[in-house]
Amino acid sequence: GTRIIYDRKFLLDRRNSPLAQ
Amino acid sequence: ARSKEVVAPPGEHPLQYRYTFWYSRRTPSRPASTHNYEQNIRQFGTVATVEQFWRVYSHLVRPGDLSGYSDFHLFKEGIKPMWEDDANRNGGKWIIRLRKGLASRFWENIILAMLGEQFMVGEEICGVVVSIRFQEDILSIWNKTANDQISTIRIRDTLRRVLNLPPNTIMEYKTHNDSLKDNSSFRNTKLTL
Repeated sequence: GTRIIYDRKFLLDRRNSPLAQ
Repeated sequence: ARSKEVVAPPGEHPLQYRYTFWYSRRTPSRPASTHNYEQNIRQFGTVATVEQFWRVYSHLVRPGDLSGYSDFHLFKEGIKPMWEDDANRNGGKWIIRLRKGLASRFWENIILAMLGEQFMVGEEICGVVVSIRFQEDILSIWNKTANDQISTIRIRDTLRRVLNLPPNTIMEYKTHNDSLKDNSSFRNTKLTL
């Protein structure tokens, strides 16, 4: 199946999302 | 049953695997037996999405600010960070020794590489550990099959890239079987440049 791949920048950008608070 | 509690809420970004955080601490003068290791290790959260990960991680003490003899572990859900676990029995780990002051940054970078599936070794990765000690700190990444050379070399090379390690960094590998034999995580390792 397909793998869910995220690069470092994508992951770091999610840190400030309201969903991550 | 625990898995069902950890679902991806709408709008959040699912991870390829669910991961569980663990913390352990022990008195260095006491020899580590399997029994007291298991007593001293606690899990404190499982995450299934990028956003859930940040919610847990952002509240943690940075490993570089921990004192004494402690370890943070982030392992795939269902795999205990113990040599004897079925997923680890035939495995081993890469070890990177860090001088004091670097652990927090390297820990974050190795985690992001694992959660983002940067290693490209199928199901091989079991988890990562940061071990806070007195003289140095140690980062480890555990994989399932110690004698799978293609995977272990790929893990090593990915580590060099994602951690931006200088080319002369010494990388050490130790099988969990050897750790069980000499009852030690970081002694008698195989060195490669």
